[in-house]
Amino acid sequence: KTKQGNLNSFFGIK
Amino acid sequence: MFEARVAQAEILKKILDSVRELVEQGNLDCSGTGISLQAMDSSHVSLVALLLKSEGFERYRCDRSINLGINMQSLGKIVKTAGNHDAITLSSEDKGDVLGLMFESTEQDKVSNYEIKLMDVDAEQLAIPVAEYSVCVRMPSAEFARITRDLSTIGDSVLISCTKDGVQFSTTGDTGSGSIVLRQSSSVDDEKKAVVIEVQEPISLSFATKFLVQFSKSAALNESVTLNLGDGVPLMVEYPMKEMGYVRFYLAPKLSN
Repeated sequence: KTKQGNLNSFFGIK
Repeated sequence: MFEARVAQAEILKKILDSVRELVEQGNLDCSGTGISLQAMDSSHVSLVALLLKSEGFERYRCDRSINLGINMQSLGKIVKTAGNHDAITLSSEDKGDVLGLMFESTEQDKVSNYEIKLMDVDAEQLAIPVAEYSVCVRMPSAEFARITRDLSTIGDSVLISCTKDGVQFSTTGDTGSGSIVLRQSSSVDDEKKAVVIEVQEPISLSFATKFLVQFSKSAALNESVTLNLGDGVPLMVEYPMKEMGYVRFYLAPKLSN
């Protein structure tokens, strides 16, 4: 099972 | 005053075709060095970063940096009406509320003028961190499009696994599974048809098929595409555009639960 990650941590978005 | 002229409309058509399904609206950030656009989807899974360098234009002038908030669908529809070989001049006054577009035919016997209303787009430019990638795969862009399309008939995730021996794209769905392996080209007459795999560390990452399919529709921009993968960083898919700049797509991987 996988879940979709997002870009927030990569771009430092909280 | 901002003014940018491209000699052939075709390149702008291709660029807009490649981003307008992913980006509904965005800010064209115009400065002395060129035009850039960044846009994330609402779920922050993917990001489009476009760069059009000033030297890629036949004529370029930008007295002060401006943001042009644009509906990409509207811009795409208007630019589509230009002939492929028409010259296109984009222009905007410093505090203007429209983007002007002028199309000139090669014979200079037809001139079309359009204006698109600018809009407020709430999006700031992100400083995209320089990532360390474990793997860089360069392959024909048509092949990437074919692979993503073929696997999209089976599953909604594609696992990209890369070693020095090759790159494997695999998927599993309710109806079955499939996998495609590309080997590094041993001898290549045509650079652009080559598969080149650079591996620091073998890697396996899983991505949503639908985004890969969207990205791969940019094949018209370049015969080659590069896929850059690294642990803990988004996939970066790049279509370079010779002296003009690039279209890059970033995609967050799927994570094991």
